[in-house]
Amino acid sequence: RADLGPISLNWFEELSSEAPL
Amino acid sequence: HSIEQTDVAGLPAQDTWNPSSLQLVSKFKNPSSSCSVDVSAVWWDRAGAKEPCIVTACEDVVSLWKPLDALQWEKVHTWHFTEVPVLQIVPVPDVYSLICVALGNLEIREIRALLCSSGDESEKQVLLKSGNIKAVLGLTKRRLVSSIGTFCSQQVQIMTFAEDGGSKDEQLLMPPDETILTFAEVQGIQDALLGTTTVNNIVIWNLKTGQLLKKVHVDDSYQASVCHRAYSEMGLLFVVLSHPCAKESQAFGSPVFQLLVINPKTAQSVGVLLCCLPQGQAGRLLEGDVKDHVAAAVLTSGTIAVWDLTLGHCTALLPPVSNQNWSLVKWSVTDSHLLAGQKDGNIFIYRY
Repeated sequence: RADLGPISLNWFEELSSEAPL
Repeated sequence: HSIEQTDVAGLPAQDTWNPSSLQLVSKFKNPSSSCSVDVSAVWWDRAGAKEPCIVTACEDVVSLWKPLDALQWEKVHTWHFTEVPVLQIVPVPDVYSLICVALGNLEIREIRALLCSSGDESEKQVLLKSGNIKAVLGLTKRRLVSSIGTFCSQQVQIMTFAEDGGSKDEQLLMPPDETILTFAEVQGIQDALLGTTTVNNIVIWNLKTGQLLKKVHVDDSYQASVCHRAYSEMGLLFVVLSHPCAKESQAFGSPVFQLLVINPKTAQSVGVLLCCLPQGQAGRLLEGDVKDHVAAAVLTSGTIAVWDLTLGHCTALLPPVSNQNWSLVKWSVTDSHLLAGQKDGNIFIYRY
């Protein structure tokens, strides 16, 4: 078994708000 | 929130695959003097009705075949290429009466749209892109993504098709400063796009804003991975890769496809399924295609192998027919058929 860290259902929106435009 | 480590599919599976899962539906021969390079399916408008047609590509000619009945196919259009040879067909979902092809020698130099004039039905070609094209993929909603150039001089462009086959709209994506090998759309997230790169990273873009969202480094045991399919479920990204450069290992034989799970938030990843050849089968991947949960590959042995990614094992093997190795395999985009081709122009259509 491998731990992938905390999972977010809204990963796409969250990464989009963090990434430079 | 943890995932089972890699399962190995297809190892002791000699008795579990079912050869009858592929049934021959029809076949035809494309009488061309040059080598057969690709096959695909496309919706084509004829007298106001959309028909599922087959496209065959040889080095110097692309042909459109329409169904005469359940068993027979008739060639209705041909486009000729005298200067640069055809390398591959680029299927574009959501378009009809239009075929995209990539042309070049070893690398892609041009992408062209092939269509017919609305008046006299004569064949015409529209040049869409030219340059040192490294990767190209047709996307839903009449779009085409391509990367031109390498490393820092790379341009990643999304083109939207106009009705006449030309480009209607162009948008740039932020380049990842490493050469892109392949693209994959993400099922379940409308505006997400993945790319694999030459340094074993998977990059994720936002197609709407052009932002580069994340780079995920994947296992270095396989270089130059090709991404065939990606889908997002429960906050995780599932990616089907093939490894054309993978070496055979004693333990697993030749790995053909791999299902990888990525947490995009943390960039952690783990392999969950490795599709290997059933015992007694030799060879490596020549080319592969994945649709939904089924993966098909032409092997260097000339055999086609099919894996069910949900069952986790090889479900069909199709040995060479009439002593002629298979060289092409594609899932039809118009139905659930498997299109299998040989170098001399024979095309076989199987129901899976």
